[in-house]
Amino acid sequence: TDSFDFSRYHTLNEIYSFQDMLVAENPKMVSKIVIGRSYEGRPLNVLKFSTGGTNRPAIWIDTGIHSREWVTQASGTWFAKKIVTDYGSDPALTAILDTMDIFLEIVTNPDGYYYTHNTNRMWRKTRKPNSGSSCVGVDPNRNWDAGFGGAGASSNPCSETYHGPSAHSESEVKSIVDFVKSHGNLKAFLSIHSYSQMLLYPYGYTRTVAKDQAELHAVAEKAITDLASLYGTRYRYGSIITTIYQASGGTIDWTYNQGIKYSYTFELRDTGRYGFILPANQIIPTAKETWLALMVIMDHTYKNLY
Amino acid sequence: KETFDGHQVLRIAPRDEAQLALVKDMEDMMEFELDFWKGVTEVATHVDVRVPFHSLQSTKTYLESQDIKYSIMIEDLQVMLDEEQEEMDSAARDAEPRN
Repeated sequence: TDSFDFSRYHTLNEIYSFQDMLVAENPKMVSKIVIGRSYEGRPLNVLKFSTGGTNRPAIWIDTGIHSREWVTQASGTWFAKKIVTDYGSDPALTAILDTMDIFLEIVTNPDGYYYTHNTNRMWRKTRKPNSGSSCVGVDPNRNWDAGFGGAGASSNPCSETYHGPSAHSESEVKSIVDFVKSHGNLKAFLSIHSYSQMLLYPYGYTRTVAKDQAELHAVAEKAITDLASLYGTRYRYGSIITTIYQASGGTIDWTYNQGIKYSYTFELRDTGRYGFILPANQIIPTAKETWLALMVIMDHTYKNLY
Repeated sequence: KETFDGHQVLRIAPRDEAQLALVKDMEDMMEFELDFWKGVTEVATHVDVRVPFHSLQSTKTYLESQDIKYSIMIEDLQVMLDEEQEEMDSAARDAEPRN
């Protein structure tokens, strides 16, 4: 993977091959878990970074749940290599991995990602047909059992924010739900989207203030400050509902309600005028600045295990 | 493969809450087939929306009739996608092992 070109976008198969190569190169630290299958039967691969122990407290990172947001899967690939490169040389990451595990799902919506490469670059949702409608797919960030079906999601299968027929109806979502419940020791959950440069914490489906709001806000402030230190990319931060809009059935609302305190959603850059058609030459700068923020949250989690 | 010739991405800047609500109403205009890249949040934050070619005129008429300011963030989406694809193809060619 040293010769893997992180500065360009890759197909689904290229990312799958990268994952297998990284595991083969680092058999003592990296393993691949298939937590389920997508609707079209593709494996939902999660890379596990562990230096030992069993069921250690862990951090979850996912990218690509909205398939068209290519800079997130590309950043996730870069994060995977960064973890194996920095372990043993970066004291902060080494300390984290000597105590905790990291789980990284790079292509959280593989059917959608494949579809963006081969049929429709604008595709965002899953690819499961909706009975009674000619429109396909569910917004996997509206399908979680947290305020499911409430305001801030659509009941129209043709909408980009369609919540689906029921909570966890999408296998891409249900597989993570089952993994989180079976693991039972996740302490941070970081779900990465693009674009609009925001770092968000619960809640999105209700105006109720999260009980850990003060701490989540302080950690977010530190995270976006470190992020901005590299290239000056400015982020806004706060709870979903106060910072952007009401969104029901969202990932981190569910994970927070499961007791995973450090639950955050990132909305990565577009500092220019590209939206999520971010030019490939911005992949590495985006990944590098985001990593600084991730390290703040992971370091805080490690130092404040609960 | 679906193409997006003539699709534009408009960057809309609602001036106040009333205009924000008018932009929010556009989410329900299913016939326009609008794709909100950055949804309606607050007055200070712009809204980015992809507009298919067939509803460009009516969308712009709607905005202009309400005196809602907008700019064209992406003139022709397909041109940008073609550039992205070309970049991927050439990088993939470069990555192929030499004979």
